[in-house]
Amino acid sequence: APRPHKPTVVVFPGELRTNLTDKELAEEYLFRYGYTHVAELSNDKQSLSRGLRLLQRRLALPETGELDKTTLEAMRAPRCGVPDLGK
Amino acid sequence: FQTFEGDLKWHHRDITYWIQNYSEDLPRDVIDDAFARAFAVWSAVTPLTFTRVYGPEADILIQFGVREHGDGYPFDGKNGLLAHAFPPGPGIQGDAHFDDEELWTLGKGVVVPTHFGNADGAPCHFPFTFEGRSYSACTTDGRSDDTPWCSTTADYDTDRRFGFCPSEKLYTQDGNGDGKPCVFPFTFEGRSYSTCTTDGRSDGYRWCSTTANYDQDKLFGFCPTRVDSAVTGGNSAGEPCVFPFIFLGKQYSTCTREGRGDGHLWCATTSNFDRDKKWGFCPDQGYSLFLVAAHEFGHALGLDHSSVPEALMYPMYSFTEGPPLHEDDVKGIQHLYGPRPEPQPQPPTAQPTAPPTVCATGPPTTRPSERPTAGPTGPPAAGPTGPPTAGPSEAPTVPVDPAEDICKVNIFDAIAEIRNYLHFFKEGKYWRFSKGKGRRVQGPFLITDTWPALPRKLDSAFEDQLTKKTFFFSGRQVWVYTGTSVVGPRRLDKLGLGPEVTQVTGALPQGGGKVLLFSRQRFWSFDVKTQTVDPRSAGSVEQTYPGVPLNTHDIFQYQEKAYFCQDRFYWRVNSRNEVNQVDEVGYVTFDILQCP
Repeated sequence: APRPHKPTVVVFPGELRTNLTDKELAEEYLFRYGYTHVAELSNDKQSLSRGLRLLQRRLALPETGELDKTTLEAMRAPRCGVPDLGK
Repeated sequence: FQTFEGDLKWHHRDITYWIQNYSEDLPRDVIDDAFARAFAVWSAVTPLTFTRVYGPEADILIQFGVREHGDGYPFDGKNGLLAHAFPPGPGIQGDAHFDDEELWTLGKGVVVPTHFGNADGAPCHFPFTFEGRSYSACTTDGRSDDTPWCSTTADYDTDRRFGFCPSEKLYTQDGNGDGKPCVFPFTFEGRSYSTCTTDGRSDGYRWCSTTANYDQDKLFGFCPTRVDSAVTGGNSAGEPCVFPFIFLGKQYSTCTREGRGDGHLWCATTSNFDRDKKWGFCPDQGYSLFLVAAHEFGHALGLDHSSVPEALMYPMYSFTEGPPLHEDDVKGIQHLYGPRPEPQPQPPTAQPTAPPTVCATGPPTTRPSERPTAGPTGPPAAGPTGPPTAGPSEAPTVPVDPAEDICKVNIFDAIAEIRNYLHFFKEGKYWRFSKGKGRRVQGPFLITDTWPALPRKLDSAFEDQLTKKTFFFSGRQVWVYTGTSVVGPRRLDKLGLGPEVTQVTGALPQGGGKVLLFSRQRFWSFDVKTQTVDPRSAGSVEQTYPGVPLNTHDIFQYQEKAYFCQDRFYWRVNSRNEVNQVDEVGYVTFDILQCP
């Protein structure tokens, strides 16, 4: 059977936020919408998991603390720009 | 539900809003209507009222912007972040901003109003079938004059309903070319152009010359946006796709998802993306401006995001055609403002005197080719076969609740002298006022009780003394009542007013069957008998009525004097000795209605 060709991903000029990794997307999202603060941004798994758990609870998603498919889909959904937490 | 820290809320009930600018994705009247309905979602369950004003003093300022738009919270291009708003308070607080790199629709694809044709301005229906083929954009197929058209029903082959799509071949907007269509080719800085261009501008708006030589004549206009085929986002928003185009050496003759990880369809706006790198996203369902606005206005009233996925205040967008408010939203907003007061029962009051009526069983008065048809805003007009309406029925003359007290209305939709009464129209209701009767105000009455065919929101009205015909204007539609008999809605085109006239803001009868019709800063002489304007009679308010503001939203004549209204004020113009002179400025409610 024909093998599906590997999709080529292109950088489109003028577009912001191109080709972020899932982790980069998550970190940027958690910070933008008030789930983590600059001080907490660090590489340890704990801080990311803490932020994810907060988000999952706030958005009524399954609370796994993991960057799972459901959470990633939620982060890619069109939404309002007002932060979910904080002032 | 969540509110903002400290229960931030408005401490007055009559909230005002100002639509500061517009997206080009939707006709302006559709944008106005979407915002009005979004506010109505909240006024239906609270004591709050929302009134549109035309200046920065408004509580809620509504703005479309892209990327960094002045508040330090930049938008992020297409999709992702759609809009944001600030909690109640002074200054930027309470304002709502919308990302203009999104495609704003009513949630079900682009809204393309049509011109001419036989569909009375109804919007395009996408997809539609023509000669067995399906179209999801306007097309020039089947025409030799290359003018884009569309069907206004799903099947042109059977229904034969069509209209022409916005096109620079039909008209231009603003500029100084008087709305005339583009002339191609035209010469600009010695170069020949056979399409619209953004050359020579830094704001990216597409324009053309309305004569063959711009260098010589300096006459131009802006090209209508072809939302059905223009791309959004990317780096050439507003441009049409070019098919076929080359991408990574391969040829594409439709929009594609190739090269993207997010699944969005895109196209190139030149024939070779590999060389020119010009692109944008193809039209899709877009985002419902009504739903996103209702959500943002929830923030502007003091609600924070909810954790209930079905709630309007949940942060993620999802399209619904049902009522947008969830129980959680209602609890939240009533926590801040309380419920909407129920109207108090009132004792019956005396019947107001009825205007003369025409026998309702007479034949239809319209010519067959002018039979009233369903306009985009409403069902077929009741016409003479409807029940006779002997004036307002049962409406009390004592206000039902404070919100209906005429003295609480800041700005009226329209004001007109009809049957020697000054009528004040507002949101589906009207009051009658006569100086002669000791300045007594009667009403409110329901507009539809007296004039069943009329929409809720009017722009202006006038009565012709000779024929006793009363003309009502709303958007690009006009209704003519003779007693209870009505002709309309008809489009302003039938009166000879071109598509660039988006509304009639006022009328000044001149006697002898002539009336000046106003649209913002311009006016034309209208012949009541032929019901057409004289295109050569166009005049400028600024030149003819010096001293009145240029952005008046209502103009009417009362006891031989002209009144120009802006916000809560009026400028009265006296035309003695052929010289127009402002002889009084005052408040509509205090100085005309003598409100306390």
